[in-house]
Amino acid sequence: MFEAKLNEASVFKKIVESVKDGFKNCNFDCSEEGISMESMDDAHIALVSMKLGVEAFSSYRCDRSISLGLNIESLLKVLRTANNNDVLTMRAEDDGDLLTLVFEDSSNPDRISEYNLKLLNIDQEHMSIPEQEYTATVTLPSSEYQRIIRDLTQLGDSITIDAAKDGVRFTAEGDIGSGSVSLKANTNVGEDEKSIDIAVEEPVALGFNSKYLTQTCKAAPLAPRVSLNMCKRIPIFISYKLQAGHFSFFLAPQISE
Amino acid sequence: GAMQGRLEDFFKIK
Repeated sequence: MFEAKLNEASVFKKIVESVKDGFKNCNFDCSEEGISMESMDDAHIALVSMKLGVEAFSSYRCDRSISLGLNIESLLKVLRTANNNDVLTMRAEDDGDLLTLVFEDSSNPDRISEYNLKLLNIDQEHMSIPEQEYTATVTLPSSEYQRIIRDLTQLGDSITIDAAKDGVRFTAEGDIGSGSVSLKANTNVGEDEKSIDIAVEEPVALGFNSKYLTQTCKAAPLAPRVSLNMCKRIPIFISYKLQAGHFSFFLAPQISE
Repeated sequence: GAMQGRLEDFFKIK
């Protein structure tokens, strides 16, 4: 038996909203440690990885590790029926083929809604991602990151992120012209939610398809800060820290020929 | 020109 209760259905809704554009079917792996999910897009350019630890839930029970294969679009149909502050309980039998989602309206205890979603058998490839030291890490407000990517995407299909010791620069070039946004490192490191924290051992510049970067911005409502971890010639690791877990992307860079 | 890399160019698939 698996049963997990989230005090705010919106947490799960935001997670699922953030993966809807690139990822069709996902396995949510439930264990005694919490719920985790890893999925690659069809083009094998982006990988999303999520972990919600047991502490994220107001109650949590998982007798046996199970994998809940879900179609993201179907899951969203159900999650969108909920109010943000509804209490969400997810339940599945060990050998069942359904995930039950129950929503309780905190302002109207007399209303309870219940949905059953059919589980899918998803045969998924997994990436073995080695522990990686990143030589450049930029941490900034997620709203700022979202704005930069949104603004620059209008200029070109490709965005270069250039991290140096004193700042980070995002550049786009396209048919209509070019644009860039530079952010200088703040001195109030780590203290302020608005600060730009830059830790660069070695300057790095990597280019990405802006469509995929846009996808990594969709998680901005999940956390106030995002960290961009880069190293020469390997995928960027973009991570949002959740209260009890993380929501992250690996994104393969463009390789110059 | 730049070519789009794929994740398996960098990581192994299990």
